[in-house]
Amino acid sequence: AGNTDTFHYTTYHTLSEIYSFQDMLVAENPKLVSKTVIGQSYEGRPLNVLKFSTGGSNRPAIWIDTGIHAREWVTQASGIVFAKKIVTEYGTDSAVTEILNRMDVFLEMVVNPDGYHFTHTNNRMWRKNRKQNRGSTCVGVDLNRNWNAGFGGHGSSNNPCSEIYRGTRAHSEPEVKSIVNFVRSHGNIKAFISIHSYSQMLLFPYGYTRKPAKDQAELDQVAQKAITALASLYGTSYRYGSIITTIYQSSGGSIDWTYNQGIKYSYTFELRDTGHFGFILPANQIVPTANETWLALKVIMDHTFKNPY
Amino acid sequence: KGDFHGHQVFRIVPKDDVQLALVRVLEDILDLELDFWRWVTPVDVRVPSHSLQVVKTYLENHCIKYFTMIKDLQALLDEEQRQMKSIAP
Repeated sequence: AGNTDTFHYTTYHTLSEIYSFQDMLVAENPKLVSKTVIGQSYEGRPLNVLKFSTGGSNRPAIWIDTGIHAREWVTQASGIVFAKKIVTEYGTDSAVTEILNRMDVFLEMVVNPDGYHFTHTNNRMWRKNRKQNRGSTCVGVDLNRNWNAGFGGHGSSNNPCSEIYRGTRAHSEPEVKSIVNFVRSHGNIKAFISIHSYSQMLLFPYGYTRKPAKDQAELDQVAQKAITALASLYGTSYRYGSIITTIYQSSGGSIDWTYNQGIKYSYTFELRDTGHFGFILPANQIVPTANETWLALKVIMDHTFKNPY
Repeated sequence: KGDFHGHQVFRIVPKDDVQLALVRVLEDILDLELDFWRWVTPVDVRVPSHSLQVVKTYLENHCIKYFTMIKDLQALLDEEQRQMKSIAP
């Protein structure tokens, strides 16, 4: 059996390898890491969330998720690196240590396990989950159009054959509903960061409306600081701003919902492609991508820690 | 397992909103089986082999700039698999 020190962070992994990694990390760090299963995917796979906590009860928390879109492999791979970084930097990095002494971190590495498994076994280019849509031969719902935030608006589709099919109703998908239930029942999540690839952007609400978020000035300032930290490692250049002004209108997205739930520090990343590989980012870029992103994540986490609300 | 032999990924650089709208028209032509990787400018789109000529002609007829970002998608996927297998436990 391996361990998380000898684990290959420089390659992509199957779903079962990722789940094994999670179990290893929990076994190696029982006082810091635990695994919670927040639900089951459409095909019945467990939706695992790692909890990093030094104690306390219902502490203010930071949520990070990767892999809502199946084919964005660098995101799931980065989630593995982040998990390892949290345990290695606790006790050695003052910012991470201070944060974890007062707050919990939740990390869902594979939000869409059915889709991710499908990319390994059938179709590397698959994006959505694997829901069988009634009345259609087309499969899957785009989990980042299924949230109850402008659901059904522009930038999503009601056609099951579309890559941005929103589903029949908000929170219809178990992968989404499980997070919704978790966030609601926890009630003390202060930052929610959802990680995608690719196009090198750091975005904040809103995507479904041109109305600026009421905290736009602060979100903008933190984003600028975060991408500056990110660029300090390899010079990777990011754009930042609200989703609708920076990319395009997209309705039913996760961070619009979390922001409307009162989670002020709601952000979404679009990770690298610094070259021209798109979703086929070579595996030797996993660790550099994760390392630079980690610097930006720490800025957001640190700001959340230092600015309680 | 999905076969992406002959698929290419184009990076399309519309010069204005009119050209962008012309690119978006392609999305609705289901027979082309295009897979848009990026909707924001520049637009990246995976084009199956059977649609390559049609898409190229369309872009050129409308003077829309593009270049081939990935010439052989399957080659990249094969390399990805080879690398994973070489390290798999």
